[in-house]
Amino acid sequence: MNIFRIIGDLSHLLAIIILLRKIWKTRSCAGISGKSQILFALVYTTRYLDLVTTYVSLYNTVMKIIFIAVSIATCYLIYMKFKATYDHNHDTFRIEFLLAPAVILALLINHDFTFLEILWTFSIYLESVAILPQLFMVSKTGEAESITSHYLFALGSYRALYILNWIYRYHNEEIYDLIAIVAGIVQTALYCDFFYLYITKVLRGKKLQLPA
Amino acid sequence: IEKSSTHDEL
Repeated sequence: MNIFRIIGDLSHLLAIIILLRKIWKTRSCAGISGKSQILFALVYTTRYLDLVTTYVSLYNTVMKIIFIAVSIATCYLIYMKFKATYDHNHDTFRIEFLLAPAVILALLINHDFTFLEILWTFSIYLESVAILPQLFMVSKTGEAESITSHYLFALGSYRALYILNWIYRYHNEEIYDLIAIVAGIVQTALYCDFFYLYITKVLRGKKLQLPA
Repeated sequence: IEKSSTHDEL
């Protein structure tokens, strides 16, 4: 474990807590892409099935359970409890265009052609593009509430910090995982324009307005 | 693809 991964995991945890709290407190999921949340729930449930087979550490197990529980609870709030506030009209990204390539790529490029390994690989590929429906929705509505942009910043930072973690591990432990690294770079790249807007606007107290 | 670690990351 290293500082980059710890801060990355905490940033990830912060992001999903911010989102769940925002929906719960405002009793509304306006501006939130339910499709992205479904993809994230799928990412964690497919990646963390190894909860039942391998024990890495208490930290690892607790965090996996939290990620699965919070992501499913967020989907429940969006699609059940506060369904009336779900913005169907702006959450229109076709997620089948993300799921199909992730499945195909996981079957073609993986470390091991076993059930759990294919699911893990699918989860890694899917996570790299899972935020697209949310970013698409923000671009369609032309703006995002500041709490949503804090969520996106924390979520984007987590994988950016993981890249530093992978550099650290390659340098210090001679460990690397090309699939996770390439997908993580793609995932972080997707946030770049958001990061720019967040730093130049939101941190100056302005609303996150995308050029319509 | 080769890899040199088990999946010990989140």
